[in-house]
Amino acid sequence: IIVTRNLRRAYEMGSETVHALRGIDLTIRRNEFVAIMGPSGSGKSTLMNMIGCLDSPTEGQYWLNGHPVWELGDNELARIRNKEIGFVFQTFNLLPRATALQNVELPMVYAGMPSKRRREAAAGALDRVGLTDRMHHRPNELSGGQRQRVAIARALVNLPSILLADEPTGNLDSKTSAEILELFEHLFDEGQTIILVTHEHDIAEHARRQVHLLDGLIERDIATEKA
Amino acid sequence: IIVTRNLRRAYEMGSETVHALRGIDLTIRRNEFVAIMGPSGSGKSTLMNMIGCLDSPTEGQYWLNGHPVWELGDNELARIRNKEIGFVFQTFNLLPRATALQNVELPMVYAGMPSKRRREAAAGALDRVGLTDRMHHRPNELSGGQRQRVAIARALVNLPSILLADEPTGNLDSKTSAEILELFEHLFDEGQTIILVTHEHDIAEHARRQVHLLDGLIERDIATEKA
Ligand SMILES: Nc1ncnc2c1ncn2[C@@H]1O[C@H](COP(=O)(O)OP(=O)(O)OP(=O)(O)O)[C@@H](O)[C@H]1O
Ligand SMILES: Nc1ncnc2c1ncn2[C@@H]1O[C@H](COP(=O)(O)OP(=O)(O)OP(=O)(O)O)[C@@H](O)[C@H]1O
Ligand SMILES: [Mg+2]
Ligand SMILES: [Mg+2]
Repeated sequence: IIVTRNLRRAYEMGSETVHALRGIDLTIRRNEFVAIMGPSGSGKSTLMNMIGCLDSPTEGQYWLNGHPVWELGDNELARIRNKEIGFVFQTFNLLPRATALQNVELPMVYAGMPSKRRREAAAGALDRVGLTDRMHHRPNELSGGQRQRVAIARALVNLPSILLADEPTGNLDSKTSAEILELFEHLFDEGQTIILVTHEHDIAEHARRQVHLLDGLIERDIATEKA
Repeated sequence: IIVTRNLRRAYEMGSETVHALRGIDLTIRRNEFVAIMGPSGSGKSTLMNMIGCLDSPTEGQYWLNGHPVWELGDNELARIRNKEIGFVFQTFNLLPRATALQNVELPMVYAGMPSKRRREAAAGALDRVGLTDRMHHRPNELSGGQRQRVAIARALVNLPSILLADEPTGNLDSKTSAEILELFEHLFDEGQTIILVTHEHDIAEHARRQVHLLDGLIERDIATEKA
C-alpha cells in the first residue's frame, strides 16, 4: 500500500524555483490498477520517482507498505526498492554495453540469485515480451520499441509486488502495446499492484482508476468503467 | 523529392544476419505529408535514417532531390543534410550539457549563422512548441515530453524543406500532441515535405498518405481520406 501526504517536490534553479509537485495526497491499496495521466510537464514522472523511492520529496510524507520512507537510510531503501518494486523508466535506462539478457538479469544480480536460475528467469521474461530472438543484442542493436520491451522485462523479472511503468507503450505499435497490456492484466489478476503513466486513452482504459495531474496537483481521481 | 530503389539494410551479428530492410522502392514528391507505420522492429527508424542520410544502405540506390546519395562524400552529404533536412530522432539525441536554447541553435551553428540571429530564431522555435519558460533548462531538467519538443524545435529552426520526425508525439499528452500536429500542418501548408513515423492512428490520420512496413518491406501504401 502506498500513502502520500502533502508530497512536494521543488527544483531550485538559480533565481527561479520550479514546483513539479505542489502537495499530493494519494492512497493506493494492494492489487489496484491505476493510470496516472496529465499534460506534458504536469509532474507524472516526478511522482513516479517518489513512489519508486528513487527521489526524495522536498516536503511531505510517504509510507510504502507501512514503512515511513523518508526515515529510511539509503541501503534499506535500496533493499525495499529492489525486492518490492519493478520500475519501467520513460527513458528505459538500459546498460548500453550489456545484452538484452544481461540487462534483464540485473535485478536478480542485486538480489544475489545464482547465475543459472537468473539466466533462465531472464530468458523467460524476454520471451513474455516477444524478444527471444533479440536476447544477445545490445540496446543500440535494437529498435526503440524493442528497447522499451527489454525495460519492461527487467521490471517484471523479480516478480515485484508493485509495478511502476512510466509510458510503457510510448514506442510500441498497437498490436505490441496490446500484448504488453495483456501481460499487465495477467499480473494484476495474479495480485500485483500496477501503476502506469500513460497519455494514451486506450491504454488508460485498462486501468480500474485514473489519477489526473495538472501542474503538480491531482485534478481528478476517478474509477473507470472497468473498475 | 525522394526516390529509393531496392533499398536494403542488413546487420551482420556474428553468425546471424538481421535484415532490417529487404528491398524498399519508395517515391515521395515535394510537399507530400506521409506517415510511416508498422510493428515494432519492422524497419521504420532504419528507413528514416536512410532517407535522412544518416546511414548507408547495404544494397540499393537512393536519390535525394536528384542527387545520387550513395555517390556523395561525407562532407557533401553533411552539407545537404544540414541544409535540406530537419530530423526529430526517436531518442531525441539532445546534447546533455547544453540548454534547450543552445540545443535548438545547433543546426544554425553548423550553417554559420551570426549568434544574435541564431538566438532569436531558436527562441522563436521554442516558443512555437510552448517551451519559452524552459529555455535555459538542460535536458535532465526537463520532462520527457519537454525534451521531445526541444528536439522538434531543433529540427524546424533551419526551415528545412524536408522534415523527418520519428515518433514525434510518443511522450506527449493529447493536447500537446495536437499542438505539434497543428504546427506540422502549418509547415505542410507552407510547402514543406513532412515524413513522420508514428504508431498512433489519430496522428497518422493527419497525413495524406500512409506507408505500412512489415518485416523490412512495404506492405501497403495508401492515400488517406484527407488526401
Ligand atoms: N545496430 C543494429 N544491429 C542489429 N540489429 C539491429 C540494429 N539496429 C536495428 N536492428 C534491428 O533491425 C530491426 C529494425 O529496427 P528499426 O529500429 O528500424 O525498427 P522500428 O520499426 O523503428 O521499430 P520501433 O517501432 O520499435 O522503433 C529490428 O528488429 C532491430 O532489432
Ligand atoms: N531536474 C529538474 N530541474 C528543474 N526542473 C525540472 C527537473 N526535472 C523536472 N523538472 C520540471 O518539473 C516539471 C515536471 O516534470 P515531470 O518529468 O514530472 O513531468 P511529466 O508529467 O512526466 O511530463 P512528460 O509527460 O512530458 O513526461 C516539468 O515542468 C519539468 O520541466
Ligand atoms: Mg514524464
Ligand atoms: Mg523506431
